[in-house]
Amino acid sequence: CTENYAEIYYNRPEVQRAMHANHTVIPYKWTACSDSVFDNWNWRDSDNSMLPIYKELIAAGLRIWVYSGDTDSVIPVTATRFSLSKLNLTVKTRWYPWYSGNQVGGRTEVYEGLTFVTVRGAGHEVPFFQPQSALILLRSFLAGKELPRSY
Amino acid sequence: TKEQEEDRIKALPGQPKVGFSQFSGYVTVNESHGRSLFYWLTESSSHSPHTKPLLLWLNGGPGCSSIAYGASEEIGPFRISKTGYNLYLNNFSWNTEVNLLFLESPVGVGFSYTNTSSDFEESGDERTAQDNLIFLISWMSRFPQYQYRDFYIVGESYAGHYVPQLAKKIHEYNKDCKNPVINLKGFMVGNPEMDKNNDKIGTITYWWSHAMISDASYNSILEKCDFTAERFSKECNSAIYDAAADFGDIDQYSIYTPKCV
Repeated sequence: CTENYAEIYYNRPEVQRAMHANHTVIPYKWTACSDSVFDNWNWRDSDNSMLPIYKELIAAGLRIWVYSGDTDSVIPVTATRFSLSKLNLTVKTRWYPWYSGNQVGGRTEVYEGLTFVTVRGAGHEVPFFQPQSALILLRSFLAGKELPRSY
Repeated sequence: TKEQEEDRIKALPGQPKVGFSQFSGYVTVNESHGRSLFYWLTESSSHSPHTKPLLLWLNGGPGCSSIAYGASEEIGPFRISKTGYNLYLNNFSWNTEVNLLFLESPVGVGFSYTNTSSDFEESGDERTAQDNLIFLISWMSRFPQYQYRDFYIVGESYAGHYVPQLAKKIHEYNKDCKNPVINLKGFMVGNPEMDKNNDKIGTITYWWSHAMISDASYNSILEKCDFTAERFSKECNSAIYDAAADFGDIDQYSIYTPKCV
């Protein structure tokens, strides 16, 4: 329900003043998700597959990590695994459980050029549902290190 | 810079006392159309924010990359109370590790706006990536302390499009630049849209393997749907619609979480 709280907070004039927002008096309310942007989206300009870009950026040497909250059914973990499998990446570090505190945080596999991570018990918004695990994930990503194998 | 100081947030209504700086405001990405994107920077709460990387967060949608999700629900330092009148601290905020830059994008999302109404009808991946690159270049001239700083992009859902597309734009821009100021090191995406066909097959498989739909619904979708098609057939859409009735009243974004009434 937290989206509802944001709708109240960001529509308060004093909040908008403090944030230097809406000085042109936009003729619609602040909303978390814009239906009009979604409804008018130019889908012809939306590629069916992002995989060619991933390949290009892996080749360019960028650090690329993909994570998946495993209780999301909108873009679930199987969707991401099926898509990633089409990249035909070489496995560098085999699938293993990683730890968040004294619990399994999820599973991970490190490929050449890309790291895949699942986050146990997290829905679509991973840092919202599993904040501690998400912070561990961020630290490992920034450090370019594999996720912890033990607690 | 003077512009930077003008964007400084003294304090947000109802916020607890904090030891980090915040800035927010607009960056114009298209002068003639009057297209401006709204940003919110929460600097790192560490003792040395100037040594910490810059991380740009983008949400999905399309149409949902607003400060509600990344900033207020997920990785930002503040959570909003039930009444919508007070803020409290997120103990796991990512600004302990990085300087967090939230961007409301494209125009029409959150506080971002355009003076040209036709812009609303022309939003798409390409223009969003281009506008976001222009935003970053302009923003870094307003905040020169972040030029050459390690820079990462993170996002979720439809940001599986936004994030790699922006990364590619930056990569190409940097290749053409003698002295690139955007020091892109990498990106991370969560539950991302990556590949329509495989995403869809994987989704249907998840529904079945997590006992969300019946065998009959699963087989019906597999029989009637060709996810490689440009447009899904009526029969396919109908099979998916019928299968969704099996879900019951749940939150599809987190299948074991009670739905918000």
